[in-house]
Amino acid sequence: LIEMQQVEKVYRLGKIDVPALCGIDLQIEANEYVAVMGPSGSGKSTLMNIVGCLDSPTAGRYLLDGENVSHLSDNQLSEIRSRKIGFVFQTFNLMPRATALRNVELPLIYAGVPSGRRRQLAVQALEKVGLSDRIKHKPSELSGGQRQRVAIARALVTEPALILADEPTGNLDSTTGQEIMEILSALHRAGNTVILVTHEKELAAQTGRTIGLRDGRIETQEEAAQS
Amino acid sequence: LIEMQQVEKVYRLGKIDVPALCGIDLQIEANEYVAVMGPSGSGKSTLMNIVGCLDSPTAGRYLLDGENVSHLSDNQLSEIRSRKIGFVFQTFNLMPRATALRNVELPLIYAGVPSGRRRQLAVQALEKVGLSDRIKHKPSELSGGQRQRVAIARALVTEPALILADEPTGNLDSTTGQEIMEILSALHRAGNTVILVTHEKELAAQTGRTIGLRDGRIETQEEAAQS
Ligand SMILES: Nc1ncnc2c1ncn2[C@@H]1O[C@H](COP(=O)(O)OP(=O)(O)OP(=O)(O)O)[C@@H](O)[C@H]1O
Ligand SMILES: Nc1ncnc2c1ncn2[C@@H]1O[C@H](COP(=O)(O)OP(=O)(O)OP(=O)(O)O)[C@@H](O)[C@H]1O
Ligand SMILES: [Mg+2]
Ligand SMILES: [Mg+2]
Repeated sequence: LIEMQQVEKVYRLGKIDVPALCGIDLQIEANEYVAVMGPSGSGKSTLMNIVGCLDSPTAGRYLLDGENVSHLSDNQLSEIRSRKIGFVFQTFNLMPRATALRNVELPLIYAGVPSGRRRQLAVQALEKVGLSDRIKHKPSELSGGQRQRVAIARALVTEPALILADEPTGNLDSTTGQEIMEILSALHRAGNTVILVTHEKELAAQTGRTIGLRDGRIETQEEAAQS
Repeated sequence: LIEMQQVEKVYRLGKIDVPALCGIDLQIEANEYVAVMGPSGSGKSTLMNIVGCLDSPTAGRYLLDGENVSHLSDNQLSEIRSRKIGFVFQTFNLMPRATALRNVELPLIYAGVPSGRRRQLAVQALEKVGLSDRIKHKPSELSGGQRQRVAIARALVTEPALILADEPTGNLDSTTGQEIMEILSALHRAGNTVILVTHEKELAAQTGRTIGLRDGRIETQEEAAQS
């Protein structure tokens, strides 16, 4: 499903170049469950942004489902994203003036789902993450962990084939975090591909393979013992 | 230092009342190191906002350093905050158009520190959290964990007597998270009061006492074995 060949990403800030990814070679098959770990600043979110077509590499080739997506326009990338990819952002990226329900409906609006069906799916997704009693609340009226769960519901509501979850449990207590992991595991068992950035080894151990990043390079790859 | 007597907080949203804190009785002495844990939505950030004079209780009494601060004006609360309290927000609350350096200088500007001294202190604070090479970057040019560390530097730069850290390591890998904990422990050893919200028992175990919240109430209080 995902093939990266010597992908690089350099952020250019005026005179300064910040290398975030350096020579990434990576393959992820459909229906894999992969964790990505590494120190702060090692390139995890940058990698996720490229995998998820939110950004393009500076150099190298990225094939998604056999298609070279390295140099597509924003519109083309946006079209791929909306069809194939659910994204749980590290910073949630919720619309601050919209309710939780509206935020979760958003991918369905883009997908052209009719209003009644759309509302039903969004309510179900919010129930799944334990937020039935918060659907009319705006992000500013929610706790940190509740906002994170709205972001998770929004990523999952279209049942995308590829789910990218960047630190989806960082703001959650262990019990709630484990509930989220069970949702992600169920999606993987149902045939979807899941890539999870996490700092917690216990969560990475629940996936099939862990990729270790450091300073923009893949440092380690470990198959999980149980999978 | 901190005394709360039957403190309540109810958020009013049109017709809906959301009880976030219900009958909190709490005492924290000067120079204590206290952790607060609990499920998502249990009231931790709400409690921190009241302790830190960012919000007022709906009912009950809150005495800070012997002064009843339950019913002060915004200006009065702001004055107390700027003199006494450093806050690491769960959502960082960085100024998006300002550099990391500028963000960290902000409390010093409010405190009237001269420009040269201000810059020196801000650079030192950023070095302390491992961000020497990022001082001119804006929040959008930083990783999640780097933004969190800017927020930490900003909270500590005035060396406040009371430090409130709401999930300061949620976006950090274990090594970087432990470095932050060592900074907080050093501040406690230096005589300051530190209150830490965390989901991680390993981090709570490094403090002197852990308060467990659930549904807006204090459910448990445990002294740490090592302190
Ligand atoms: N501004 C607000 N308006 C309305 N309700 C709010 C507001 N802030 C918090 N709440 C509600 O109050 C309750 C407590 O929220 P709080 O942010 O204190 O929880 P928390 O323990 O910090 O949770 P988390 O671990 O998810 O950050 C939650 O049910 C939340 O939905
Ligand atoms: N928009 C940007 N502009 C400039 N530099 C950036 C930008 N985004 C990230 N960087 C830099 O690129 C490097 C990798 O960032 P990235 O966000 O991928 O790290 P990360 O592994 O996700 O870190 P964290 O665990 O802290 O979230 C960092 O050094 C960061 O400062
Ligand atoms: Mg990141
Ligand atoms: Mg909170």
